[in-house]
Amino acid sequence: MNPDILKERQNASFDVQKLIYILDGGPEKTKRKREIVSLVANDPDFDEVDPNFLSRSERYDQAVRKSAQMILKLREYGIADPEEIYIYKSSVHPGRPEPLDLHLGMFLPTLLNQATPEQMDQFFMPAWNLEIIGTYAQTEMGHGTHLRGLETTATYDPATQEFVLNSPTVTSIKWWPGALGKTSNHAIVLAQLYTHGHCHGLHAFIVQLRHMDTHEPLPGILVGDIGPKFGFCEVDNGFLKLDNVRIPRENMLMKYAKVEPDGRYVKPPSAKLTYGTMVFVRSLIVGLSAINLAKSCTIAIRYSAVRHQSEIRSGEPEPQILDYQTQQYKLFPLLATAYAFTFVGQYISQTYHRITGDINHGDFSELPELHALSAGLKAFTTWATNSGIEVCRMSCGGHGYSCSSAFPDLYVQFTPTCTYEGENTVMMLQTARYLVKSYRQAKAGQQLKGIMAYLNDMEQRQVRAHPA
Amino acid sequence: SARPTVVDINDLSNLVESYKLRAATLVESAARSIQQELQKRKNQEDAWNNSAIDLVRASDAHCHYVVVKLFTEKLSEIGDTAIHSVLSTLALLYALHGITKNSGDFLQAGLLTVPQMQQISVRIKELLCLLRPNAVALVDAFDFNDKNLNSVLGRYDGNVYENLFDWARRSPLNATEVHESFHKYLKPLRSKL
Repeated sequence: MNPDILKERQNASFDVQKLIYILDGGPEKTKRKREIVSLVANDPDFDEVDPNFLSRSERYDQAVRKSAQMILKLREYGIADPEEIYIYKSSVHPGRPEPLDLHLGMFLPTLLNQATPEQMDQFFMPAWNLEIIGTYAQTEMGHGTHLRGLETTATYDPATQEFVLNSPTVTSIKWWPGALGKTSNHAIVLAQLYTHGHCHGLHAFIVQLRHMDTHEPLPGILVGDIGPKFGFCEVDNGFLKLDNVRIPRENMLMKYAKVEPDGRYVKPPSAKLTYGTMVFVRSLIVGLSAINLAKSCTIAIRYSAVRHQSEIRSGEPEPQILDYQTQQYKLFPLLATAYAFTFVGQYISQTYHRITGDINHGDFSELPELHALSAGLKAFTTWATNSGIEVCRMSCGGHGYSCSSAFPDLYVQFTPTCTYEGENTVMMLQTARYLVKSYRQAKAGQQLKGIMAYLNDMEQRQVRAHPA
Repeated sequence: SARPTVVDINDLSNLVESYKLRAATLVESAARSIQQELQKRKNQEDAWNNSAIDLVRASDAHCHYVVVKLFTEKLSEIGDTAIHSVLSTLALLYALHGITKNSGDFLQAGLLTVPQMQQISVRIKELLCLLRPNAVALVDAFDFNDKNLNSVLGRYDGNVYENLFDWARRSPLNATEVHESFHKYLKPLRSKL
């Protein structure tokens, strides 16, 4: 052990172990987390070549190998709790996305939340057993966060009781979904639904992309990898062009909206339900921000305790760089932010599960607030974390530039969160729409509930700028 | 009426209140901007677009308020005195640092005075000193193991330099003492010069 870092630990005024329990949610959770982490750490099947020394194709190949092993081991150890799966997955692929992320994190949750019982019977177990490997194809080459602008069409044909899916333009080609390029054989495709010549907006459809045995693309499907990106080397983000692809009526996710065999359309109780998976992922991203900022602070602060540089007092030995006020001013506010985001991540995750429970019981009243809050907090936390990682890197001087510091990987893997599941400025504007609406309601004398209730106080208090 | 909302810059509940009023002020200001745009006979969509900067600021302030509020509320769940103390210091630093970064909003809304802003700057420096002895322990509490962190600089044992050297030696460029590019390009070049 380096003597400087040993001394730091001896000087602490609190019991670190107790704080770990608080962050994890209790001693039992910490114990279980460590058991799962050690399962991976001691497993030679997960040994790997340092990805920094591999090409992108080699990185993808290594990640697929580890993901396949991961699925087998999860079954072998009977790990089924989502939180425990997440811990196991994060240990197998530390700090990196992996080829089955979309399958586990979006395809399966979308089925769980939006499939009918019959669809669950048909798709869930094959997906659970990875016969079906799925992704979530929403974004298009020319369209992102503005979902109403998506162009892919699903036109219902009552004669055959099928939907006909098409990518009518170049800009409508699905673009970016993780694991779409080479890994998946199915996708949940978001498309504009047409019945009897009327457009009913965006709906989700399960589309088979590749042959179940040969993995060859099916007729009418043009699918592939979009090429190297700024990070995400382990994931085959893909493109998908659909040319008159026919799927059975039963492949539209119909828990809420429905298309009857004769083509009659039944509206969902809330239009926002189609985007439930995105809200789920946005909630996860808040927690992800906390983890990435916490990692960056861990690296920068430990290194700042070990690194000695220059001199504060003339003639004395080089001090630890953590003793410089400027270093503390760079890092400690970020450390505080990492803690703040950890607690916010816990809150949004609990709120998501509580409101999802309400939705399952038919209560949609809090859904708009959840949308607004998850969108805003996703943007707020990812912006702060993205710039925070860079500050941490810069605080480590020249060595922060080396891939061995982990900062380059942290930065490139985290940066996309500012864009995916909703570009941040657009997310902030979505939150603003809800804020302005709430403000107008408060002004009209309505009593607001939840986190917006403070706008009522505002009405009463009439705060105005005044000279100090 | 000129009395600022923040009476005590060390009182987190005062600061939460201040963040709340900042958010409310900016929401009101954004709503007013839309109204003003509409009075210029612009339609709703154009009025919205012409107020977008204010709207994003309002959302940002709202989220900031939520974060400060949740951090402060979390403290009430923590029974261990030593941990409560260090996390309170962190929460205070987070709140005060956010105020200095957005001082214009707080001053403009009359939530803080200029002398208070100066006090906050001084207080932040004191908080940095208070946190210094616990900094490493606070990051240790995130409980990332070395494999998960995957960083030579952030190793738990702090043995950075020897491992940095080992890591560099494993670079594929070091697989052979003489890289093939020397024989392919540099040596022939030398013979042509």
